[in-house]
Amino acid sequence: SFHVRNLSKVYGMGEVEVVALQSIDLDLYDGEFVVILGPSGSGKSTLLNILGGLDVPTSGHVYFHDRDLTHTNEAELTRFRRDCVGFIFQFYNLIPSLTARENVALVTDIVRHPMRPEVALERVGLGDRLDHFPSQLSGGEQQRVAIARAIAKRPEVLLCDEPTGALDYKTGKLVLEALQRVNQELGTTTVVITHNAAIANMADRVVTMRSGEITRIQRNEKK
Amino acid sequence: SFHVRNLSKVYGMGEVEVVALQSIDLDLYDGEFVVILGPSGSGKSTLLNILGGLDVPTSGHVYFHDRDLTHTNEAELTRFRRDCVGFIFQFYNLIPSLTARENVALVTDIVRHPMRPEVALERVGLGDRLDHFPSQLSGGEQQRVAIARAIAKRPEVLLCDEPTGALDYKTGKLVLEALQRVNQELGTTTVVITHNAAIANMADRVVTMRSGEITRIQRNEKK
Ligand SMILES: Nc1ncnc2c1ncn2[C@@H]1O[C@H](COP(=O)(O)OP(=O)(O)OP(=O)(O)O)[C@@H](O)[C@H]1O
Ligand SMILES: Nc1ncnc2c1ncn2[C@@H]1O[C@H](COP(=O)(O)OP(=O)(O)OP(=O)(O)O)[C@@H](O)[C@H]1O
Ligand SMILES: [Mg+2]
Ligand SMILES: [Mg+2]
Repeated sequence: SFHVRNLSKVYGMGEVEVVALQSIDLDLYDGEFVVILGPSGSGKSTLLNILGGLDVPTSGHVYFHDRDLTHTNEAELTRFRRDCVGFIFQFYNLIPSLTARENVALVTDIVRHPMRPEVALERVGLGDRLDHFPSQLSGGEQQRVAIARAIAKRPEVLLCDEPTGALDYKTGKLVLEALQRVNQELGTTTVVITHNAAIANMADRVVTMRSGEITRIQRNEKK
Repeated sequence: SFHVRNLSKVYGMGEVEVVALQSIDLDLYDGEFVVILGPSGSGKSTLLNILGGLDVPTSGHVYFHDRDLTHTNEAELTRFRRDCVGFIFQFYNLIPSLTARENVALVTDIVRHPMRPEVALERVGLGDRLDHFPSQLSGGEQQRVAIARAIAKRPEVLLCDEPTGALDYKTGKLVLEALQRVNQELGTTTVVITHNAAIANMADRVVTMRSGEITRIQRNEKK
């Protein structure tokens, strides 16, 4: 579980200051499926990057299982990212010189009980593109390789920054089902950032952000 | 206007062949606003890249005002891209070492009657981020810089590959209104690729693609 307390992130550039996060408080429970909604620039990626140990806040704390991620050393943070977190980046961050399968294997080779790369790529509908490079794939196909790479890790925590941004409705649904399946089979704590309010129906809870703050947290009774 | 005749694009890699476009026929009329819908991998970006003179087909023709773009020389193609086309890329393709304003000015400096960079960035809601670099902007903010860069050119043709992919509903609407305004004020022939069927309502016509083919062309009576 995560406990976020009074988290702030401020970028100061000369006389201009940009407040990306403003005193955020948030609890995430083990095995939950949480969706974060909010307009462009509202601080979603910044929050997810800090939760995933990829960025540091200006002030405040993030506790993961009672360990303070925001006051620990680089080696601990690296271990947390490698062993506990599967991350789907907003810009995919695939390695151009590796095929789809190799991009997934790069991550699964260092994890104890991964899915086989072929299985993960099959789950996102790319079973017939294993040996193609990112430059040979469409935008949405690249995004799906990034998703396969994260779920193949069978992580304890799955952080997804707009995993369906480049996908049509049907392909997006396939991907969300793959994420939901990991969440249900493995009890993976899953956080999905999206602009698509329709995806919010899948969540246990929906967190709405605006201008660096959390404005609403709604439990989804229908689930 | 564009006249596309029997256009095909085939990628052959060893024994595997990927047919990105299969015998496409399409007419686009001056000043029209056309939306192209279709699932991930259906050939939308490939078609748009060929229309914009950024890629060559395997066979077939693309006529722009009766000039055959697919059988011309590199200098003609460069002049077409520079003087006639504003292009919004699916991956934005901003220059990281230039600010938002400089990224737009890079394009407007070589055009006869551009918008001022500040005006274009203001139209997409980024008037207060002119001197920030892409790395200091969120995903959706970077996408909007790419949109400002294309509309500032006040081009004869505007080709947009998923211009609202990284944007929430309200910001997406702002951007689409900016595109629609250019289309109406300047008579710019506008093609927008999207997965979002709600955007299709803005179009004069909607072209639906699947597996490299055009399956339907619908005129929008409501417009
Ligand atoms: N260089 C390449 N080599 C092989 N196949 C390619 C190459 N570029 C594109 N393709 C394939 O051609 C097909 C069409 O790609 P395209 O990028 O046009 O799709 P798209 O409709 O834009 O998809 P998306 O919505 O995911 O962006 C895809 O299946 C893609 O994998
Ligand atoms: N390095 C930086 N320097 C200055 N400002 C920054 C920096 N990185 C992000 N920001 C700003 O912080 C705010 C929040 O950014 P963030 O990327 O978290 O937004 P977001 O909600 O993910 O937006 P999007 O939906 O467009 O991806 C934005 O206004 C952004 O411009
Ligand atoms: Mg973001
Ligand atoms: Mg595409």
